[in-house]
Amino acid sequence: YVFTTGNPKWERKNLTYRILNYTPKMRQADVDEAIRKALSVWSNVTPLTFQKVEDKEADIMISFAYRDHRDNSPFDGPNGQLAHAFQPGDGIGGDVHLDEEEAWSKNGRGYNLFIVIAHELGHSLGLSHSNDPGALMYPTYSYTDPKEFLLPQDDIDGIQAIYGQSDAALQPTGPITPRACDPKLTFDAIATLRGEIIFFKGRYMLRKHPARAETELNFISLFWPKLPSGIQAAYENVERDEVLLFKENKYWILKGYDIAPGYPKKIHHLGFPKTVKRVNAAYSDETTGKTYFFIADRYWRYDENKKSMDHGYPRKIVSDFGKIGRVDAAFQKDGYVYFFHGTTQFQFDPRAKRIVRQMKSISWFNC
Amino acid sequence: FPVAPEAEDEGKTLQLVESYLQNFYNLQRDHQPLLRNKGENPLAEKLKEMQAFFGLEVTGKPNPDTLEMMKKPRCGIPDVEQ
Repeated sequence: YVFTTGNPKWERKNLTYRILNYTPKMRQADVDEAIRKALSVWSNVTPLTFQKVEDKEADIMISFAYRDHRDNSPFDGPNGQLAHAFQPGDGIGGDVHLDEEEAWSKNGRGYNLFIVIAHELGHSLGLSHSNDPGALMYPTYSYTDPKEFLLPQDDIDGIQAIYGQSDAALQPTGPITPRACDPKLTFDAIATLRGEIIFFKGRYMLRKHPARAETELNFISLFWPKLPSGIQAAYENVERDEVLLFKENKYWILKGYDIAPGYPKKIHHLGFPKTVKRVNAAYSDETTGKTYFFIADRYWRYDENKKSMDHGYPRKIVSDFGKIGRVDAAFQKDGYVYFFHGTTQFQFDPRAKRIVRQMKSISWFNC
Repeated sequence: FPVAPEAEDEGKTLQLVESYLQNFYNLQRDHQPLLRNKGENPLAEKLKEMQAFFGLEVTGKPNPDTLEMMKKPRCGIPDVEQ
C-alpha cells in the first residue's frame, strides 16, 4: 500500500458524506446502497464512522461529473478514467467524482459502482495507489461480486496504518494476493486448459503458459465474471474442449470463455451419492477417458464416454496412489499425474502405478 | 503522401503513451524530448516509472504489455497542484 504524498489524514474519526447527484443508469436506491456498502468497507476495519448529510457541506461530497467539471482534471468519456477522488482536506478535499459517461451498474456489467467508489474512498481517506495487483487500491479496475467482496489485507494494513484498528473485538483480516514464488503457496484446484495450466487460489488464478517464463496472475472474474471464487476442484476434458469446475455441491462446465448454459448443476448429476457434499480434487486421463474424483481419503472413477461412475468405487486413495494423503488439487500432463497436498507435490506414473518424484508445489513457476 | 499505416500506428501509440503519462505520471505537457540534453528523455523516464509500478519489464519503450496496461480502465489522478 502507499500513503498519499504528505500523509494527509482526517483528524476527526466521525466524518460526513453527501450524495450531490445521481446517474440515470442506475436506480437511486442502488446508488445509495453501493455508496453505503463502499463506506462500510473502510468503517469495518477502522474507528471511522460516516454520517450522511443532505443539505450542507460534507467532508466527502460524492457526485457524477461530465468531462471538464472545473477541477482542472477533466474526464475522458467512456472507459479510460472512471473516477477520481481528492485526498483528505477542506473544500474539495475528500470529494469523489465519478465519470457520468461510464456504464455504471450494480453487477458485473459495465463498471460496478460499489467497487469503484470503495476504491475512490481509499483516496478520500489518504491512501494512494497500491502496486499489489490484488489490492482494492490497485489503479486498474477489476470486477468482484459485491456479495463476495472482502477488503484485501494490503488495504486493511494501509488504512489501519493511518487510522488504527476498528474497536471490534475480532479484527477482520482480508485475502492476501498469491505470489507465484511464495514457498508456502498452496492451491484450491488446478486444471490444464488448452495447453496451459491454471492454478486456482481464492479469487485468483495463476496462468502458466508452456512457452512463457513468467506466470500470469489474474482474477477468476476477469475471464469468468459469473464464477464464484474459491473453486475447489477442476479438470479439463481435452476431447470435448471443456473444463469442469467444482465448488461445494455444484459444478460448472466452461467452454473457452463461456459457461455452458444450464450450469451450475448439482454434483449428484454425475453419479455421486448424496453423502458426498464436495469434491477436493479431480483429473481426467485423456488416454483412457476416465476421470478421477478425490474426496477426503477416497476416490471415485467416472467414465467420460459412458457418462457414469464406474462400479467398485469409491476406493481408498492410499490403495492405488500411495501415501499422498488428502489431495488438494491434481492434474495430468504428458502422461504423468501431479497431486498437490499443501506445499508438497507428487508426480505419479499411472503406468508404473507409483509415485516417481516429490517436489514443491511451486515447481512449475521457474522460481 | 498518405501516412504509411505503421507510421500512423506509431503516431497513435505515441499519443496514447503521452496522454497516459500526462494523466497519471505528471509528464509535463510541454515536454520536449528532442530539445533536452542527450541523457535525459522525460517521456522514457516516466514510462520506466510506470513499468516499474506495474511490475512490467522496465524498458522505457512502449512494448505490448505496457500498451495493454495503458488501455485498461482505471482510477484517475486529479490535479491537486493548484
